[in-house]
Amino acid sequence: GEETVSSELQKPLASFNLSEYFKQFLFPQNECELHDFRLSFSQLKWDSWIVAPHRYNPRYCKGDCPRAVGHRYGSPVHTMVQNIIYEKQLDDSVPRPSCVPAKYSPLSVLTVEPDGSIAYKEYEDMIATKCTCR
Amino acid sequence: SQASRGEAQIAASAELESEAEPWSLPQPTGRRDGSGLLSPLFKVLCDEPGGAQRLQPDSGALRYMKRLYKAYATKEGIPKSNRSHLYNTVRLFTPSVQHKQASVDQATGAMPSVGLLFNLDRVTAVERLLKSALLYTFNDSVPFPSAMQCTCHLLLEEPESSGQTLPRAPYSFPFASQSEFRKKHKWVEVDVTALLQPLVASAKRSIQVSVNFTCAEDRLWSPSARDSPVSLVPPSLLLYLNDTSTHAYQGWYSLHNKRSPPQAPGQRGPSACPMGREAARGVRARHRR
Repeated sequence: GEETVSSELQKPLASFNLSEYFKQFLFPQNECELHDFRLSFSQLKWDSWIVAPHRYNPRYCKGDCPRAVGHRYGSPVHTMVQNIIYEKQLDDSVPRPSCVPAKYSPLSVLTVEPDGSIAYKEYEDMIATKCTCR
Repeated sequence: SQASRGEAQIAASAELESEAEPWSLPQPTGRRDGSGLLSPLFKVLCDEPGGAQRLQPDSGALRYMKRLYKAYATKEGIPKSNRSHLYNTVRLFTPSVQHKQASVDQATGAMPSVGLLFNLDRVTAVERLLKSALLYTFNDSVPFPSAMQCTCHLLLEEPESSGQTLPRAPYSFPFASQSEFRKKHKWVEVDVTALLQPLVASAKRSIQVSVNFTCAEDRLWSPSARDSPVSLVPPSLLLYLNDTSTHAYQGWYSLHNKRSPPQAPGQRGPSACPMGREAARGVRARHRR
C-alpha cells in the first residue's frame, strides 16, 4: 500500500488519521459482532393483536470468528481447539466456530387477547445484547 | 436426507419438550396456552395464517393499558429498571353486565347496583396473583363536586351455572380522600385483592360481583351533604400477576441479584402486595442460606 500511503500523505495532515488507517489491518472487516434488525409487527401481520411496542429490534450476531477468540469473546478453550481442527482440515465435518448471541435482554409486550382482554407481559431473552464465538 | 433428518430431530425434541412443558408448544387457539406470545410465533414459523379472530377491546381500557405500558417500558419495549413491583404480567378484563338496578329498591332499600361477570380464562396456571383492583374510569359526563367521600360496596355472587352459594358478605371500600376524585384523575383503582385472592388461587374461570357506589359530599364542605348513589361506567378488573414460566422475565429476581432491594417499605411503592413481599422475603432467605 505504499502508493496509497504516499497519496494519503499528500492530503493536509489534519484529515489523515494514521491509527484509523491501520485499524483496518488489525481486525477482519466482517468480524463477529451485533447487528440491528428493526422488525415492525405489521410485517408479521401481528399488529392486530400486539399493541406495543410498535417496532421490535431483536438484533442478531453475524461475522467471522477470528483465531484469538479467547480474550475478545470470552470463548472457552474448546473454541480454539475447534478452530485449529477446522484450519488444519483434520476433519471435513468440523465447522469453523460460529458467531452466536451470548447475552439477551427482555421485552415488554402489550397484547389484545382473543377474548378481548388486554395483557401486559414481560418476556425473557427477546433481544440479543452481546455476541460470542462458540 | 440431511433436511429430513433435521426435521425428524426437531419433531423428536418437540415431542420431548411437550412431555416436559406442555404449554411451550403451540396449542390450538381457544385453549389456555401458558405463553401467549410463543404459539403465534410457531404459527408464523410454520407459515400458518396469523392468529385467531380477536374481540375488540374496550377503548378506555386500551387507553389505560397503553399508559401503563409507557410507565413500565421504554419505546423500544425494554422493561424499565427503576421497577419497584414484583409482577411481570398485568391483565385487564372488561366485564359483561349481568343485571342493573337503576334506582333504590323501595322494598329492601338497597342502593342501585350492577352485576358484573368477569371471564378469567386467559389467566394461566403459571401466573400467580399478587394484586387485583377494580378500575373505574371517569368520563367528563359524570359531574363530580370538588370534595367527595365515596364508598364502594362489593358483593360476590356465584354464576347460576355453578349452583354453589358464596357467603354474601358485602365488602365496603371507603376511598381515602377526595383527592382521588379530582377531575384530572381519569382512573381510580379499588384494591380488591383480599376479596379475589382465594377465587383466583382456586383457578376459578369466572367471577361475578355486584357493585354499588355511594358518595357523599364532604361534610366539612357542605353541611347539607347526603349520601347519593353515583352511576359510573362499570369497572374493569385488573390482575397484577407474576408469570413463573421460564419464558417470563423475572426482573425483580435479577434486580435482587444485582443489588439488594430497597429496604424501606415506602420505597417499594404501594403496588407490592403482602403476598409479594412474602415471596421476595422467601427468595432472600433462600439466598442467605
